[in-house]
Parts: sequence; C-alpha cells; structure tokens
Amino acid sequence: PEPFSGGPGVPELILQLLQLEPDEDQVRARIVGCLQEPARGRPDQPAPFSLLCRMADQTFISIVDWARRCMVFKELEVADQMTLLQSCWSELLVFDHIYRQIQHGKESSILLVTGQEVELTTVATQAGSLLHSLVLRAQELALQLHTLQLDRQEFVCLKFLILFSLDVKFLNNHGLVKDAQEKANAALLDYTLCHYPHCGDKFQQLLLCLVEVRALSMQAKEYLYHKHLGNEMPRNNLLIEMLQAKQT
Amino acid sequence: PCRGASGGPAILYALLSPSLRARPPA
Repeated sequence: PEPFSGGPGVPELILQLLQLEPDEDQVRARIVGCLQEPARGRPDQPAPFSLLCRMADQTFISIVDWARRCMVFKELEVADQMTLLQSCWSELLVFDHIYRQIQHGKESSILLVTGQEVELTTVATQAGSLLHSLVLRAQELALQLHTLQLDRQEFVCLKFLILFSLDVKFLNNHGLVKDAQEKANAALLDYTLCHYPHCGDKFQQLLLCLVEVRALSMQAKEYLYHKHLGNEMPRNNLLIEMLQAKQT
Repeated sequence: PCRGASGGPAILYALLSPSLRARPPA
C-alpha cells in the first residue's frame, strides 16, 4: 500500500483525494463487525448469497461515506448528491471490487472486502453461471488495468470522475459539477503525462476502461434484478432499493 | 414505499441528509 503518495508532479486535486481515501483495514473491520451482528429475522447461519448481499450493502455505505467527504460533492445540496450517487452507485461498487483485485494480484482467486479469499474454482461451482461470468469479466478488467499499471493516484482520480460522470443537465448546480469534471480530467491527464511519458495514451486507455466499468455495472444490475425477481434477495436490501429508485 | 425527499431511495437519503446522519441505518 502507498497511502499518501505525493511528490512532484502530483496535481493538488489528486493529493487531496489521496488524503480522503478510507483506511482499508478500518473499512474491513467495520464491515466484518456488521456481518457478525445478529439481527432480528435473520438465521444464525445466513446463506452465503445473503452474506454477499449484506457485504455489498455495507461496501456501498462506505462509498457513500467517502463521497460525503469529497470536495465539491460535500458542497452540493442533498438532491444533487442523491442524483449523482443514483447514477453511478453500481460503477463505484464495481470499480472498488476491481481495484481490490488489482492489489490482490492473483488471477486464480478474488479478494472480498472482508479480507476473505475465494478461489475462482469455488465461484465456478457454487455461484451460478451469471455471477461466475460477472466475476470473470471483472477479473479480465482487473488484469487489463494491472497491465496498464494503474496506480493509486489514478485510481482515486478515476473514482472521482465516476462520481461526477453524470451530465450536468440532470443537476441543479451545473457550475460546481462541471468545474469538478474538468479539473479531474485535467489532473488525470497531467498526472499520466508527467509520470508515464513513455505511455502517451495512458489517459485515453484509462478512460476507455471506465466504459467497460459501466458495461460491467449494467450487467451486475441485470443480475441483481434477476435475483430480485426470483425472490432471492434479502429484505431491506440497499442495492435493490437503489436499483428500483427513479433513475435520471 | 418510503422515499427520500427527491424521490430517491430512503436509505440513501438517510445516509446523506445532514439531519439524519446521526442515525445511520443498521
């Protein structure tokens, strides 16, 4: 881990975003604690899929907590904050998962936010074909970003770009969001040109990967909806609520 | 179902709304 990798040539916006990054150990401890809490109406030994759903819910709550602390986002009114998160929640979750896999660095297994490692052979035999294909597609993207040498500075900047990727016409505060989009794009371009001059199109390659993050997140939402229609989702699931909310 | 002030998800609204932040959902 490289918690606050500053130094010359790192734009101010990226330095600020690095400071805002949540501590992975604290996030892990909080989520593990939540999953271990007994709750009314839940069996003592919840099914693995139910645990995964609660894990995803708690991961999203951590993402909301991060967004709330982000510059520009914290200046917006709640209505705009909701509009932004409703448009990108699944992409932020997918990107969070993918970056964890890049850090994990193993093609044969995935690392969960709880720190548990799951072999892909286990996913293949126990997860069902839809989830298995989603996991494999995410592994491919993680490998692609690893090959591109995605670093922590680029990760935080891309995450910020995902948060502000919605067309400003859907928001009340056009100016602030447009400014954030332009500053984040400029910071990523400056950073990649300065730190990866031998890889002239890294900026474009990274933005292309965001297109795949979006496609993957659409597939993940279809999967969630499929599980929801099959009555397989736990009750009071935050992600299902996000899925059913009015989209812009 | 209960929705947030802007027609969005109630849990997300509770996470974002300054007046409700002190009581995050379980």
